[in-house]
Amino acid sequence: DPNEIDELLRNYMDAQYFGVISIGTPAQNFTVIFDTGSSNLWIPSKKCPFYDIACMLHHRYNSGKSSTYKEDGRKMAIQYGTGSMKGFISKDTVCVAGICAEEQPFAEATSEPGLTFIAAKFDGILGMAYPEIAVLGVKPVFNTLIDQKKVPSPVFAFWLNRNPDSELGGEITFGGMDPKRYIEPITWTPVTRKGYWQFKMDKVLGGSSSIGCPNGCQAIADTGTSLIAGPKAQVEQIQKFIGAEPLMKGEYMVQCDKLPTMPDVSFVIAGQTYTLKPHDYVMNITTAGKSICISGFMGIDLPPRVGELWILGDVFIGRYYTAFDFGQDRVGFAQA
Amino acid sequence: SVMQIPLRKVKTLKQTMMEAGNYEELAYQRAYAHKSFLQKTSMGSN
Repeated sequence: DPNEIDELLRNYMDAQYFGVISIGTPAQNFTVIFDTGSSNLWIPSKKCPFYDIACMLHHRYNSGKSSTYKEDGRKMAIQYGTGSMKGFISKDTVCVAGICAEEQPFAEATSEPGLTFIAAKFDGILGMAYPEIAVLGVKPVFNTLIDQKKVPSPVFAFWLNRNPDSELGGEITFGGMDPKRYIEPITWTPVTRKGYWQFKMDKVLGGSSSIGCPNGCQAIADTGTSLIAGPKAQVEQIQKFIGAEPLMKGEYMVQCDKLPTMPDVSFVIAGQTYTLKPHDYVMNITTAGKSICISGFMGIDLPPRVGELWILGDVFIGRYYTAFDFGQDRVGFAQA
Repeated sequence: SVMQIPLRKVKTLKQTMMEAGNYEELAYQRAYAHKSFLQKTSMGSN
């Protein structure tokens, strides 16, 4: 069910961290989600029709104003639960952090689906997963940077700032890791399937008891979503363990005043235990003058062809510095 | 050398909707879109 995949793997309703890239010469700037759960770059096109509200409300790429634009023209569509993002492929210089991928193919979106993209605070998505899951096999930006030898090593890493008072929301490092942002050691685990950044997780622990992933399971590190998601039955066990009650659509809430007495939840990956405390896995939202606390765990069952998958989003990555290594096909975690 | 991009953290759309008290409406809209998607596919449309 693509809608379920949308809800989970492409749940941009929960996306929270954006950065700026530029495309073309002279540079046209766009705000994008750096998404390790997908592999295509797309941004709104100047050629979208006036009635596409989402497109009109965002920055649009104008190929006519770029001297480095090259035509490709292949049509593409990315299916979301609520519709399709439709557009066509173009090539141009794409710059991130001052380094540029030449003749980078990307999608100019001429039609964007649903409310999410209308209300979105980002213009587009920059996918950072493996080329294997790129629609039309279009090479992702970071892979182009590797091929064009623009980065010293084929590694990128995410640090998400958990200090709510800081202006800086986080930082991506291209070409290596930033030792200022994590505490050694970094523990690596091999990618088990090149597509998403997928790896084996050993177990999920509540205290010292297993409360999920009983015989080992597959997980992905996904910066495009903010929660931690897993199979419904197992996540229900976690919700029960932390004392959460159902809210809607697989989400749960907890009593905010219970936070100090709530238990830790740990994830064991490559033999290393990564613990989340209640203030790590609970999101506090003020609505109608009162605080509600949403559990950072969400249950969803994927179709059998996808199989059981745990998604470690910002809730996890915010606590643990996460590095993605194309050279050795591995994901690394360290204390942020 | 290693290059860095600063990230900006914003409220998620869901947070914004919840704060405005509109999340139930959003959930309804999405459920409706889901239903119509399923209807379309079950009718043989690809």
